[in-house]
Amino acid sequence: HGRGIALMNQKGGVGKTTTAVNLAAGIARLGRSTLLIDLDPQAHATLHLGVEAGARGGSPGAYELLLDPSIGVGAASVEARERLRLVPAQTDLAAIESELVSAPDRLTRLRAALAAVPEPERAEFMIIDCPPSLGTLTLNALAAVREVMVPMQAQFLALQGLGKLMETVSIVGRGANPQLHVTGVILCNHDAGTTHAREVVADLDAFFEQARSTDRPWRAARVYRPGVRRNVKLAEAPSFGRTIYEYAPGCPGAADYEALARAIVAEWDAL
Amino acid sequence: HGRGIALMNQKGGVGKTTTAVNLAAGIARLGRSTLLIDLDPQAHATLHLGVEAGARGGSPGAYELLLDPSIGVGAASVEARERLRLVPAQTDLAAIESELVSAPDRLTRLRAALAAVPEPERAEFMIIDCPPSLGTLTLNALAAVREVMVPMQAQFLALQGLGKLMETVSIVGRGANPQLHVTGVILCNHDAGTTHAREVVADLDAFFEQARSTDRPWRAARVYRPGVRRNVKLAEAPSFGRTIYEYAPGCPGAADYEALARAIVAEWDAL
Ligand SMILES: Nc1ncnc2c1ncn2[C@@H]1O[C@H](COP(=O)(O)OP(=O)(O)OP(=O)(O)O)[C@@H](O)[C@H]1O
Ligand SMILES: Nc1ncnc2c1ncn2[C@@H]1O[C@H](COP(=O)(O)OP(=O)(O)OP(=O)(O)O)[C@@H](O)[C@H]1O
Ligand SMILES: [Mg+2]
Ligand SMILES: [Mg+2]
Repeated sequence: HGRGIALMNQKGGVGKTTTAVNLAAGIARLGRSTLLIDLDPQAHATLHLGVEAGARGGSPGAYELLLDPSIGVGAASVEARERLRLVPAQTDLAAIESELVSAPDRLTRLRAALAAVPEPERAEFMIIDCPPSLGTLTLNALAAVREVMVPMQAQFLALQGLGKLMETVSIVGRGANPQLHVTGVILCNHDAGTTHAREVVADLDAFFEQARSTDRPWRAARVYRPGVRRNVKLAEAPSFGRTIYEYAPGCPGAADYEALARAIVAEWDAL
Repeated sequence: HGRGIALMNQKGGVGKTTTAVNLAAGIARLGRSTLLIDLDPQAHATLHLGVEAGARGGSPGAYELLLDPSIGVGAASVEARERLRLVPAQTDLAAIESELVSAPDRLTRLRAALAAVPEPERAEFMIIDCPPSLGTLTLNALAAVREVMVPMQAQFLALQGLGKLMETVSIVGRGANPQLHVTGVILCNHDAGTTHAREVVADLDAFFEQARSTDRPWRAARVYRPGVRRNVKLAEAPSFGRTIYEYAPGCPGAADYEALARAIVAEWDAL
């Protein structure tokens, strides 16, 4: 139906949330309807957009939606910006793993909720901000999308976690979601000038190249170029509850995420 | 006995491992016996030092030590550098939470192992590298030391997790370990030139100032100054299995971690 992307990386602090918010907002600003789902109990994407992280008894969000998909995505989301709806997260989400532990469909709750959205109400683009883990929340995201994109920093220790990430995608791809594949890596906080970053990117390129003639779910994946440069404006914007376009329109961070949004939309329109 | 420090922060990618390795190595290079314990299933500290992350059936490490403290810290550690012993981690550690779930002493396993070390064999300084979580492994670290230091980046979203971190320290401090306190924050990947960083540091200063006349376990805490500057050499060193002093002796990263090591030793000697 639409283009659904899970921004996933079990490593912390790599740029998932910064990318989720500014990519989703960037796509919405290009005139395309977008749904952003905050699946992280830290609720940083929710905070970043200046939306209240849900309190128990308040308006429903990701927690309520996973506990009872029948309440509907519409009821569990708010209009965060023009053409951008947000399913907010809340700290209660941390309890989801234990609360759903005996539910046979605990990994496809989000998929069920999205499947129930009437066609006219569906957003064209969907972005899911995952927590830094490979647990129930991330697995719900992986079952609910066709695509995975991996925000990461071009650093040696960041490469170490990739194997486990790809293995998780493979498991879901062989089981609950045969359509699932890795579309690419988004280089965040990128310092293209250093030899180290270039070497890590070369490693990534080679890793994807080797998969080209296989049946691995990353066989068509690539590193998106250029990366998103390090720009302190991107770290400041969340403290004002603003997207980078609202906070510092001309800055490198805004330019880089707008370029990424254009690329994501252009790829989709080309199909 | 000695100075025991847990480097803790449930937020990922903030500099725990980079600090653990280079601080421990820095202290050892000042002539002081040091024990570094890698409690992270990612085993990045172990990798950083060029030591094999333990394979099942190989020489014992943190996993075996937590499963059976009686094997002894000596048997579960290797001489990683002169005056620096390392208890290596291994991916098996990820299973510790479930394997110990019904053990009544599951949170004091590490403390028991350290208490059993004969006086002459004890290191003067001990550093524990914690995983990015507040689970069984981190709680074992908190029960085994007197001091917590929090590596973090001076960014808005990094401040959001501090409340939960402090609450966890309080809980352990009221329960298993009354001596536990937060000594300070170590600013990693620090960009002292930006207004944003200065504002976040000012927030941290104020947070600790407000606790001064209370009985909170961070009432004597402070932000260590100066921070550790961003320096790509620090990200490159682990890919060679080297400390920063071996990899790039003159660089800013080496200077900053050496200065921190000197400060940590000087504080101890002043008591
Ligand atoms: N390109 C960039 N330039 C400067 N700062 C950045 C950039 N990208 C992200 N940051 C900052 O780095 C920190 C980590 O980024 P972010 O929160 O997006 O990572 P994350 O992967 O979502 O983390 P978590 O695993 O905790 O969810 C944040 O403080 C963010 O503001
Ligand atoms: N001062 C610095 N300058 C440049 N790079 C740094 C600096 N400190 C840390 N890094 C790099 O940032 C990344 C994250 O650092 P590190 O692994 O020490 O964080 P961590 O808190 O231990 O992460 P985790 O939560 O995954 O254990 C690593 O690739 C590391 O090499
Ligand atoms: Mg995030
Ligand atoms: Mg680490």
